[in-house]
Amino acid sequence: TPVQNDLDEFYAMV
Amino acid sequence: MFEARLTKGELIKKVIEALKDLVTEANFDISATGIQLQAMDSSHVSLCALQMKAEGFDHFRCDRSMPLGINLSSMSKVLKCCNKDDIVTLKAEDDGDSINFMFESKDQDKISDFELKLMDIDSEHFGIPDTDYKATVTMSASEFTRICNDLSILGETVAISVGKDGVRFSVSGEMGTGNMTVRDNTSSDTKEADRVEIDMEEPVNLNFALRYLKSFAKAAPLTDRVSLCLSRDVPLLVKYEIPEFGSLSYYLAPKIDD
Repeated sequence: TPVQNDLDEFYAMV
Repeated sequence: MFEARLTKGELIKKVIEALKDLVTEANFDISATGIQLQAMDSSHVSLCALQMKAEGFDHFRCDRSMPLGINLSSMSKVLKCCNKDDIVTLKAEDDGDSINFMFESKDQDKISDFELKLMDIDSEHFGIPDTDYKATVTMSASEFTRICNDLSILGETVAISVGKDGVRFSVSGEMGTGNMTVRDNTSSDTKEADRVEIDMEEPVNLNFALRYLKSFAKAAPLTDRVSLCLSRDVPLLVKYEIPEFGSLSYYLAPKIDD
């Protein structure tokens, strides 16, 4: 089953 | 002083309906160019980005850029008092702690006003890199809503694959499996609203949680068209352009095979 990624891996807070 | 007046007040109502499932409270960043909002849902799986251009309003004045922290469920309750054809005016003082909503009926025979307390919300701004998406599908917004709702009876995860035959949405669950394929129909006589345009540089196949896509689809009443932008291993962009007003974009992290 695929596992949900979160967005923090992709978008850093600026 | 901030003041914005919108004859098509219903748009504000629709925007909030399209956000409130995912975001409970957020800063509306107001400036001379318009209103922006960026917020992740509480589990940091999806991000909403709203843009409302100053020119999209009938009157827009913002003397000082500032964030207006608002609880969206309270705002949605206030907007329930706004009728379909009402003119909406939003007002806030520069150093005030509230925002004022005024709803005027088209014939000016009923005027309501509400005041909501503003909240201090930690600003969250994320750097979303410019992405050269490998596949972009533009289709009817209501058709996309239908696909998400229909497939969610079978499972929680949808595989979206864009290939030369079109875009396929597949779900499998305990009950069974389901597939819906939508093909590019730009070469036929299909009416504008039902057009499916597929722009693909390379095939893409990604998994996403249907629950979030169903929440994004709440933006469909805002516009006729939706774009899905995909690239391998990057978040999906689901974009609703609102003609002459702005846009509402959603980003969703993919599900990755364990």
